[in-house]
Amino acid sequence: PESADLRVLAKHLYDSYFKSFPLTKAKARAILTGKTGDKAPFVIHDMNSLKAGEHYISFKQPPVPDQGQQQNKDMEIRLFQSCQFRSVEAVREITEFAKSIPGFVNLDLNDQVTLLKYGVHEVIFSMLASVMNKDGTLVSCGQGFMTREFLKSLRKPFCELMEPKFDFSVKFNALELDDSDLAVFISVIILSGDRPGLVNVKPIEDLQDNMLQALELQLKMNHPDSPQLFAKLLQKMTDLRQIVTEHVQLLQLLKKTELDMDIHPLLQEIIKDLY
Amino acid sequence: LKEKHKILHRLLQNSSCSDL
Repeated sequence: PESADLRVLAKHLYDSYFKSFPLTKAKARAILTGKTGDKAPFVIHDMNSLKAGEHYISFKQPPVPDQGQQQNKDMEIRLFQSCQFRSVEAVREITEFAKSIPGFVNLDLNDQVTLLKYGVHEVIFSMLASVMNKDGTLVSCGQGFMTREFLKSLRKPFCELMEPKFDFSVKFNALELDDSDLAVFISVIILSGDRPGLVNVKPIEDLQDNMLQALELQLKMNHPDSPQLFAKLLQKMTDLRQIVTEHVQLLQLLKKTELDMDIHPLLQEIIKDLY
Repeated sequence: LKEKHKILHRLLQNSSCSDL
C-alpha cells in the first residue's frame, strides 16, 4: 500500500507538470530530432539570422514603455531581455507547479517564498536541459534553435552566460530522464529543507523524505536497467547549486556593468541576498 | 521576507498576475 501511495503521488505530479509547463521534454526532443512532422525550427547562428529570426519567430518581449529606446539597445542586451522574459514566465509556471505539490500550500507562507526563491533557478536549469543538445537550444517554445557557437560568440560577459548550462545539460541528458521522472525530481528540489532562513524545517523535510521515496520508486520502475540512477540524480543537485551560484554572480555583475540593462523586478527579488 | 518578495508572494497567492 505504501508503494501504491508513492505511485499515486508520482502520477499526480506528472499530471500537474503537464498542466504547468507547455513545452515538455517529449515534445522538445521530437522537435530536436525532426520527428514532429511540423516545419523545422528557425536556426539562429549569427547576428543576421537573429535579426531575421526576430521577424520570423514571435519572440516574446517584456512590455517596455519606450519601444524606440529598446530598439537602440545592442543585440546582446535585447537577447538578454528576451531570456529574462522567458525566465519570468518559467518562475510563474514553477510557482503554479509548486502549489500543486501535496502539502506545499500548507507550509508557512514565508517558507513557501524561501523555497521558491532558492529553488526556481535549479528547476529552470534542470528543465533547460530538456530543450538543449550539445549544439544549441530551442528558443521561443520550440519555434527557433539558437546555436551554442553563436551564444559563445557574443561579447563578454554575455558569452559566459549559457556555456555552463550546456555543459551541465549534456551530462544531465545522458541520464535519459523523461517528463514523468523530471516531475518528481523537480518536486524534490523545491522541497529542500536546507534553504537559508526557513522558519519551520521539519514539515518540509517530511515532505521531501516522502518525495525522495517516490523518486526512488519512480526511477526503479521506469529505468529498471539503471540501478544507480537515483544516486546519480541526487549528485546532480550539487552541480545545480553550483550553476545557480555562478549564474547569480554573473547577473549581479551584469547589473553593475551594463547600465543600459534592466533586470526584471521579479528576478531582482529572487537574486537579492541569494548566495 | 514578505515585504522583500512582493511579486513572489503575489504569485503564490494569485495565479493570474498578468501584469508581470
